[in-house]
Amino acid sequence: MNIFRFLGDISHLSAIIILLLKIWKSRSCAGISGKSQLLFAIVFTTRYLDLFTNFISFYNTSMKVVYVASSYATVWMIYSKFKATYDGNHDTFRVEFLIVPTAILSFLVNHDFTPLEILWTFSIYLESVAILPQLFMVSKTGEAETITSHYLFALGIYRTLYLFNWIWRYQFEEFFDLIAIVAGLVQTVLYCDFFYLYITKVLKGKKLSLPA
Amino acid sequence: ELDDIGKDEL
Repeated sequence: MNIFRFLGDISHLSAIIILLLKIWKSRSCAGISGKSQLLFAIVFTTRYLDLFTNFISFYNTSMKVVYVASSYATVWMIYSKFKATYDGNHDTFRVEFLIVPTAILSFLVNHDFTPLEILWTFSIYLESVAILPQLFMVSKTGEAETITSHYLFALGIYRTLYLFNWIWRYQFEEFFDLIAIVAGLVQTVLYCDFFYLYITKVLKGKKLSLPA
Repeated sequence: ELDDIGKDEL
């Protein structure tokens, strides 16, 4: 464990908590893409299948349980509990264009042709593009609530910090995983536009508005 | 091998 990975996990956890609280407290999922949350639930499910078979540490197991539980709770709130507030008309990104290519790619490019490894690889590829429906929805509605932009910032920063974690691990542990690094780079690049708007607007107290 | 270490990440 190193500081970058720890801060990354904290940032990821806080993004998940921010979103859960926003929906629960405001009893509304307006402006939130249910499709992205569905993709995240798939990402965690396919990545943490070894949750019960491969104990690494209490921290690792407990974080995995929290991630999986909270992603399902978020999907449940969007599609069931508060579905009346779900803005389906603006959440129109075709997720099959994300799931199919990443699934095919995980069969072609992986470290080991075994079910667990292919599912892990699929989850890494899918995570790198899972935020697209949400970013697409924000660009369609032309703006996002401030709390939603904080959620997106925390979520984007988590993988950016993981990039530094991989530099650290390459330097000091002679470890690197090219699949995770390339997917992490793609994931971070997708946020760049949003990072720019967040830093130039939201941090100055303005509302986040994307050129529609 | 190397790759197994990676699986300690979330």
